[in-house]
Amino acid sequence: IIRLEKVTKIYKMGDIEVKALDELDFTMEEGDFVAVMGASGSGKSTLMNILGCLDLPTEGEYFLDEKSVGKMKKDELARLRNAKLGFIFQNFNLLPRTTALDNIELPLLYASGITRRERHEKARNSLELVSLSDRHKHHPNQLSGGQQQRVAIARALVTDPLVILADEPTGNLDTATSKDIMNIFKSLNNSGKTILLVTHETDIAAYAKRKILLRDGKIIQDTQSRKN
Amino acid sequence: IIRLEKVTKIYKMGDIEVKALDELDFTMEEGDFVAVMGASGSGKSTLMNILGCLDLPTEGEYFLDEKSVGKMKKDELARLRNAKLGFIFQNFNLLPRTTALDNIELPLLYASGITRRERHEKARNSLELVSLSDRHKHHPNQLSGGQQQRVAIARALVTDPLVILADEPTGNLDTATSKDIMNIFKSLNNSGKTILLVTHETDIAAYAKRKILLRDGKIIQDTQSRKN
Ligand SMILES: Nc1ncnc2c1ncn2[C@@H]1O[C@H](COP(=O)(O)OP(=O)(O)OP(=O)(O)O)[C@@H](O)[C@H]1O
Ligand SMILES: Nc1ncnc2c1ncn2[C@@H]1O[C@H](COP(=O)(O)OP(=O)(O)OP(=O)(O)O)[C@@H](O)[C@H]1O
Ligand SMILES: [Mg+2]
Ligand SMILES: [Mg+2]
Repeated sequence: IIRLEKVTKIYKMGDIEVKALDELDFTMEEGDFVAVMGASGSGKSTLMNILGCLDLPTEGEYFLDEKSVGKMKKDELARLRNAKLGFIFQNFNLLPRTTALDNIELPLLYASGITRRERHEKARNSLELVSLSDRHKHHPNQLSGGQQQRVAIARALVTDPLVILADEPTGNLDTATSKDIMNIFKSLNNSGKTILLVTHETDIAAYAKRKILLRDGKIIQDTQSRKN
Repeated sequence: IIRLEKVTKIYKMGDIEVKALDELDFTMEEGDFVAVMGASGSGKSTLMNILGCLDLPTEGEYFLDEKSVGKMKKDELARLRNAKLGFIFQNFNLLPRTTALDNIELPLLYASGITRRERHEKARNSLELVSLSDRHKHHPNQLSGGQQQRVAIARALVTDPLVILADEPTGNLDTATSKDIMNIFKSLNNSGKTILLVTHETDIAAYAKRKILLRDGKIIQDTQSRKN
């Protein structure tokens, strides 16, 4: 469902160049549950942004559902991304002057064929799933760090995506709340969803079926290929 | 050095009220190293914001260095805060269109009697301390999540504060980088600095000498008072 071939990403800032991904190869099948680990600055978010079609590689190919993302037109890419992917950002990326419920409804505005009433209901169910129903009217700056993170998780799940890309989804959550969220991911994976999760916490990575380790933009360990 | 007496904080949003802190009593001596834990939404950041003089309690008293913060004039409070406290925010709070180095220098602009050259040198040393010297020209959006967090840590330490308030300082850092940061805090505490650290990770809390547990705005456990 996801295939990266020799993907390189170089950020250019004036005269400085930073190579964040270095000829990276990576394949995921439908129903996989992969944890991505690695040091701060090793390229995890850069990898997620490319997989989430939020950024383009400098070199190399990305195939989503066997279609080459690099060769797609912009609106076709946006449609595919919105229909298939749910993305949880490391910094939440919630709209500041918008309620928690409206933030969660946002991805549904781009989906065709959903009535306003269905949108509200799906958003309320998603908010209920992360135990924040009583905060539906709050704006992000009226929520704690972990509550904002859970709104971001609810937003990513509201479109019932096939592939969930989560960048450090438990970074601001206490142990008990983290377990609730990981159990949500686990049950989604059991029902056939594909999940890719960046984390620096080994007990969070333990929920995944496969672990990869990034260093300096390359995959240096992959529990799947080594069969260990 | 820090004393809270019956501190209550109620956020009012229209017709909704949220009691984030509930008649909380808390005392810290100079040289203490305290970890604050608790579920998402339990009031940890609210407590930090009041201790960091960034917000006022709704009820109760806060004494910093035996002076009542509630009774101080605004500029006296700002001077005391800038001279004594270093604050690391849960969401970093870096200036977006500013380099890493300039972000770190910012607190020094408010300190009297420091030359421009000393400011640069102190900022460079602080950036070196968190191993990000090669990123000094980057803006926050050109840095990874964990790198931004380390710039926020460097900024809090550049004024050599007596009291360091850190809200989830390792939330975005891998294990090795987290250890580096915790060892910096440990050596600062060994040299007499007072440290209060919010964390949801027990292995991070293990670096502290005293642990308190918040639930619904109250301290329900304190390793110091129980002598365990
Ligand atoms: N500005 C605000 N306006 C309204 N409610 C707020 C505001 N800030 C926090 N709250 C509420 O107060 C409660 C405590 O929030 P606080 O940020 O202190 O929690 P926390 O323990 O830091 O949580 P986390 O671990 O998720 O960061 C939460 O329920 C939150 O919704
Ligand atoms: N927009 C950008 N412009 C320039 N450099 C960038 C940009 N984004 C990231 N980088 C650099 O690319 C490298 C990889 O960044 P990335 O955000 O992918 O790391 P990460 O593994 O997610 O780190 P963390 O665990 O700290 O979130 C870092 O060294 C960073 O400084
Ligand atoms: Mg990242
Ligand atoms: Mg908080």
